[in-house]
Amino acid sequence: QTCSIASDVPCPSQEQDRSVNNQCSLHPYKVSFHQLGWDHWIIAPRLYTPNYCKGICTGVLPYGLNSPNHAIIQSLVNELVNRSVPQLSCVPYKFLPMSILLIEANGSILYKEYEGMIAQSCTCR
Amino acid sequence: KVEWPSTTLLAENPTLPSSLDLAKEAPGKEMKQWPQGYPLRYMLKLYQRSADPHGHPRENRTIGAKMVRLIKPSASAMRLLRGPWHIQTLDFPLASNEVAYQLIRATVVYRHQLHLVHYHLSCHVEPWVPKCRTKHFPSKSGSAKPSSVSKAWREMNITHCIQQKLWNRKGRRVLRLRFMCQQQKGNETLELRWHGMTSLDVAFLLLYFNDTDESAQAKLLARGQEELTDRESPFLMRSVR
Repeated sequence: QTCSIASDVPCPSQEQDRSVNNQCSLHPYKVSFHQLGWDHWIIAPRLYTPNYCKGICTGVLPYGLNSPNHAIIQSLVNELVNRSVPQLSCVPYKFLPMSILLIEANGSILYKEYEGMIAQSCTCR
Repeated sequence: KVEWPSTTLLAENPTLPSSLDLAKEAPGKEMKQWPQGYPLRYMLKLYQRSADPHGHPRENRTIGAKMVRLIKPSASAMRLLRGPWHIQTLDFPLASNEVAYQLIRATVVYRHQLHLVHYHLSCHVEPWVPKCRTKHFPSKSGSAKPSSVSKAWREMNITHCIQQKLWNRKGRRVLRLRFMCQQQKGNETLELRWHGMTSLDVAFLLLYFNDTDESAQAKLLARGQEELTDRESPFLMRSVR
């Protein structure tokens, strides 16, 4: 908004516009407990969809990324002031729980709801 | 940069990071026998009622607990009484209390009918602890909740028994029950070989847990902070006034 008014604020380049598709976002990903080597003690479910976050966190950060003020400022410092200050990382923001049925070491069978198992949204931080 | 680890590498070396909450329940590489029979079927049905095929907890789940543990008896001893009665003593070891969870319900599920070749037995369980209040399901008052136990099995609520007599004890805790069976007909007394009977899974214990007040508050606080961040509009993102 300000780049068209203030001459010292650079406007997003065409290159940045093209990189919108690579912006930090949630990617679905499914894995089996067999692939993780855990199928000898996890009874259900067979498949696990943890998802992951991937993408760039530079330029103008979209509002929906829920980045705190500090993250936005750090991104600006990296771009405008000092490149040694790290860029932001695309990481999970909200999570969903997951119910698992498993066998314990003593042979008991356990049903348990685990928090923080599935990434639901991403943020730049 | 986010790099997804190679899945083949993990399968070859299935060690678990100690910080993973899920890892605390993981048994060693030398796994005991995979559970079978009715206990496994019971827990699978409980899982299907409570979560969808992807593992997402169902919104309309009626389990009423965040964690349910099925414990099978660790030891049993058989005693043949006079006449048609047979008694099996069942010991259920109770693990030490987990700080983040509180026991809300305890039930024992047992076979009340045993059909052997030429013989039929009628069975029930009794807590070893005197003056222990128990309650059978479905209750005689006619609970609207459908029973999740098959016809050959019965469920008995022993929550009061465990909470009052056993749960707050220090040291090793064992719930002892008597599994008593009576021959239904025939004068000939059957000498049962209980060593083979234990494989029939005659009874198991179910412990239901929920978050303690402290851990529930901590989770609510964490979620509240997330919601506060959602509602808070960073000043750099506010629309120009």
